[in-house]
Order: sequence, then structure tokens, then C-alpha cells
Amino acid sequence: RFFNAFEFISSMSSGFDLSSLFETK
Amino acid sequence: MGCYHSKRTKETPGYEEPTVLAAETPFTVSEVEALYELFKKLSSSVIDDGLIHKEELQLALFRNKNRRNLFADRIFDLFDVKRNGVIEFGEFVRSLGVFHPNAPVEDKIHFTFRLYDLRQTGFIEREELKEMVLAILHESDLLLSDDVVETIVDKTFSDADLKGDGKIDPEEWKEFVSKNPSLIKNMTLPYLKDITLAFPSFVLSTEVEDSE
Repeated sequence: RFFNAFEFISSMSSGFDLSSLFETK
Repeated sequence: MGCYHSKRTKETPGYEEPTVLAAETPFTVSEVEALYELFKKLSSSVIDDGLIHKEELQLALFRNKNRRNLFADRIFDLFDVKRNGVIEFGEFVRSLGVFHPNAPVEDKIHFTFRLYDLRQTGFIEREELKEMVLAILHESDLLLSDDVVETIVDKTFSDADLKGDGKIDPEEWKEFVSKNPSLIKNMTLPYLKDITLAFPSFVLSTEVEDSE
């Protein structure tokens, strides 16, 4: 399968996953 | 309860009325008010001044206020629309609006383009893509030879740069995302659909204000 660099970035970067903002309750 | 809330919010710098923000975003007034509860928590975690500083975003994302990250930096810069070094409540809500499940896909695609356009030239350039790949490898403690990284970047870039001019413009990015929809997966936060449920203590007071 083609290794897509952007897919790699978006799936691996914790800095681009804002879901943890909602775990600050 | 409504009066208690209003008194506190008027003292917060950069506070904007939920009705105004709801009109400009996919959020309801109640959801904007629930987001204010989240905003207050984030904006008081390191410096209690009602504004989100970069260290506070880093603390929320990584549980570590000193952990620097290329993408967290870019997210902060994009949220900090006024470019004054802090995220105000209005900026927070408007930016998060793009992450709402009901926000237009075009807005999500545009946001990712700006995120990856590290030097804000209006294009995603090959060197920027390589820099981002290297940042992820570093963040993940993964090792790849420079040859392998070059090959990955070349292949991805040639697929996205349809005009072959050495840079990815917004139209090419839109086309590339349409072929690879997972690229905007991070741009939708399901939490935002249930934000009032996430902060149930606040719903009691917002119901009063909504009915007024």
C-alpha cells in the first residue's frame, strides 16, 4: 500500500489530536 | 444561576456573548456556554487570567506544559487569530467550530491546508512536508533513513502536486483530500456534539438563559 506522508502525519501527531482537550474535566 | 454566570464572564478579557458566537458557528447558545466551562478550565490551568496560553494548550494536550510540538504550535497559532500570543474565548469557539461534526468540509480542508503551510506562503512546499515527517518521527521515537524519508516525501508530493510546480496549492490540496478523506479525520471532534452532556453541571443554568 502507498505510504502517504500526510496520512502518517495526521494519524501520528498527538499535537493534532484535540480530543484530549475534552478530557480535562 | 444565570446572574452568577454573567457577573463572572463580564470580567473576563476577550469574552464574547454566546448568542453572537452561536450565530457564527455550528454551536447552539447552550453549547457555547458549555464550551465556556471548558475554556475556563483550560485558561486557568497555568496562568489564571481567562486566556489560553501556549503552555496551557500543551498541558491539556500532553499533560506537560513544557512539551513543545510542531503541530500543537501550529494549532495554537491558528486559534490565536489576533496573533497576540493568547487564545481568547471568541477565538476558541470560532476555531473549535471548524471541528464540529456539522461544520462544512471545505472549512476543515482549508484549516488543514493552513496547518501544513508551516511558513504561511499560501502553498505547502516539499521542504515543509519533509520537516513535518521528521517531526513526527522524532515525536514517535521512530528511526528512518534519510533515503526512505526522501522517497516517502517524493511519492506523496508527486501525487498531491498535480501541476508539478513543486508546491501544493489549495486546489490541489482539496483534490488530494477528496482522494484521501482520512486526512481530515482529526478535524471532526465527536465530543463537540455532546458538549453540554460533557459538562452537565452547566446545563441547569443554561436552560434558564435559553428560555429567556
